[in-house]
Amino acid sequence: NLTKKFQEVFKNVRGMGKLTEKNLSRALREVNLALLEADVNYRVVKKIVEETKEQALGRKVLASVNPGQQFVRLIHDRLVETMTHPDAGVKLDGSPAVIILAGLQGSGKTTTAAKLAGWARRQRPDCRPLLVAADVRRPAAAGQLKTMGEKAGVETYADGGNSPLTIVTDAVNYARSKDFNPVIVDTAGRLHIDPELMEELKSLKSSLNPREVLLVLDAMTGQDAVRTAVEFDRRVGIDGAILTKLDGDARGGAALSFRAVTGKPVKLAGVGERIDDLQVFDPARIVSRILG
Amino acid sequence: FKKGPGLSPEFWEGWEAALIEVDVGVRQAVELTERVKARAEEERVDATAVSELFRAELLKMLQPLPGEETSETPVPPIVTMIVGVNGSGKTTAAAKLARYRQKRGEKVILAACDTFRAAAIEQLGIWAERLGVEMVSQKYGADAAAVAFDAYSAARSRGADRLIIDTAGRLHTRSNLMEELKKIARALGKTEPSAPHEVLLSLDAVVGQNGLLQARSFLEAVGLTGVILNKLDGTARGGIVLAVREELGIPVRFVGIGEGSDDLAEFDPAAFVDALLN
Ligand SMILES: Nc1nc2c(ncn2[C@@H]2O[C@H](COP(=O)(O)OP(=O)(O)OP(=O)(O)O)[C@@H](O)[C@H]2O)c(=O)[nH]1
Ligand SMILES: Nc1nc2c(ncn2[C@@H]2O[C@H](COP(=O)(O)OP(=O)(O)OP(=O)(O)O)[C@@H](O)[C@H]2O)c(=O)[nH]1
Ligand SMILES: [Mg+2]
Ligand SMILES: [Mg+2]
Repeated sequence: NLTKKFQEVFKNVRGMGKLTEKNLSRALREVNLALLEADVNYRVVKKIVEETKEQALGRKVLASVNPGQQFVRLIHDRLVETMTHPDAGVKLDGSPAVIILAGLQGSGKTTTAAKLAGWARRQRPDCRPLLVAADVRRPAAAGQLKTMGEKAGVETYADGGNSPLTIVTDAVNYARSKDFNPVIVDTAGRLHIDPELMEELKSLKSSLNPREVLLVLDAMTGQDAVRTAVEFDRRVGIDGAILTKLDGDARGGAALSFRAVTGKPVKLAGVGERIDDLQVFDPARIVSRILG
Repeated sequence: FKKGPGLSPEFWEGWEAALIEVDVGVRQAVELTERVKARAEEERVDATAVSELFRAELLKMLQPLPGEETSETPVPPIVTMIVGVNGSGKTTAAAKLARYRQKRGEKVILAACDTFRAAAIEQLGIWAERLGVEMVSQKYGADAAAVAFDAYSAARSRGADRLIIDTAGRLHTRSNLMEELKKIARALGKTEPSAPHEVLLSLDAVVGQNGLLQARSFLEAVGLTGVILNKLDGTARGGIVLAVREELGIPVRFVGIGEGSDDLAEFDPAAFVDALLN
């Protein structure tokens, strides 16, 4: 692990005086390696390592008894600070609050939509969420959402024959008339380079004026996470991300990449296939995981 | 020996970066760059020729090994099992493979062995209906191994050429789910010792280094004859398959390039390498 590696690097530094350029560069190479192996994007890593170098040199941080541990501390705290965001909660207030889930194919949107409905009910026991099956492309998508919705004790609005825009517009009117809140919209998986589908998402957002547009991102995503994040944010505008499948052993570097390139928060974490497997995102936990 | 103008440390670092950015992985990227650098210095090539060296080295890594293309023809039905983590594209790949075989005049039967996830059976059922292909399924909660067993008997008695088995997505870290997978493979082996004849790992092209861990676990659990690399129509390049090939010896058999039943192609190493390098 990284702490051990740093102990190795710094074991010739007897903790007195400043660290040297030489063992600092060795330590930074270890950080570089750890972050890349954790799937953090190459350019994001470069930036982090540069900033860490400046910080370490400027701070005489290693004039301590255990420089290796100190160095890990430095990186760890720095990354936790990066991952933390002042506004990382999911907004549920509105009449109704519309929350749109978007993302690449198979990232976990449909499952997460149902989980989010259940989560909303736990946060505000008096609210009645409505799920909207706006994925008209994938075979049995509406059925999947409906079944998951039942597990959360939440109703699903579906309408086989119409366009996503019509479905969601009708659903919001229905929600308003029957006092449902929030309205959670499940959309079809799409590639960020598909102009037609990105345009569809954009027009969905502009006509619904949603409280939240959340990118559902698979925790095992590699270097391409930055492309996805940038494109979804640039073309549509997103308020945050939900990182899924964190119950596996992917290091989750995509979370750091996402945060670094969009500046938006990761709000929630999917940690399993069951309806309750949704948690508030924990910056410290993901950093420990990324640093290995 | 004097280095050429294009071959500075920054130049080689640029190549390493390019490889890392397509998910080749740090270790592989460094090793490959070292290898090419050594060749470049030995052969005294300039910057433009380096690209060709990388291309050649990458192609070498993806070529089939001697004795790998054995074409023993088992008693029909030839059984293909599709495995992999959640959302990687298995069900759609099962449909695409069915279509691929169907176009070659083969009679295919699909088995819905995901008896767990919401609407999994309906999803495969819609594909089966679209393709005019039979599907064997039971109800949710049924034992996946029992469904596989039944599907084999049905495929056998109906004279099918191929049986394609869709399984539930599972994270390789869930040992109980990996045990279930072994059970499915054992059930097939009981009815026909050589089955399953093909076990394909469905990998999402966006997956990073975790793809190698996935491959290792699935290989250990049920053996893998190949990889289906899905969603290659996106921007991710799936470089992790190099490590899967290099370290585990598993070749890519097919690539998924879209959401339709025709969006499957046989793996073309040259095209794959070109995409990686661009
Ligand atoms: N282990 C685990 N599996 C998850 C998690 N979230 C979703 N899944 C699974 O991932 C797979 C894909 O989930 P879906 O909800 O169908 O994904 P999607 O984004 O709606 O897919 P498309 O609509 O096809 O784009 C399913 O097998 C889910 O059960 C999670 O946090 N952990
Ligand atoms: N763009 C693109 N999308 C794909 C490709 N293959 C599958 N998909 C999409 O990815 C999503 C997930 O596909 P599934 O076939 O349901 O994946 P799965 O592995 O069976 O999922 P689980 O059974 O839930 O684990 C669907 O929306 C598919 O249409 C591909 O090659 N390209
Ligand atoms: Mg979905
Ligand atoms: Mg499936």
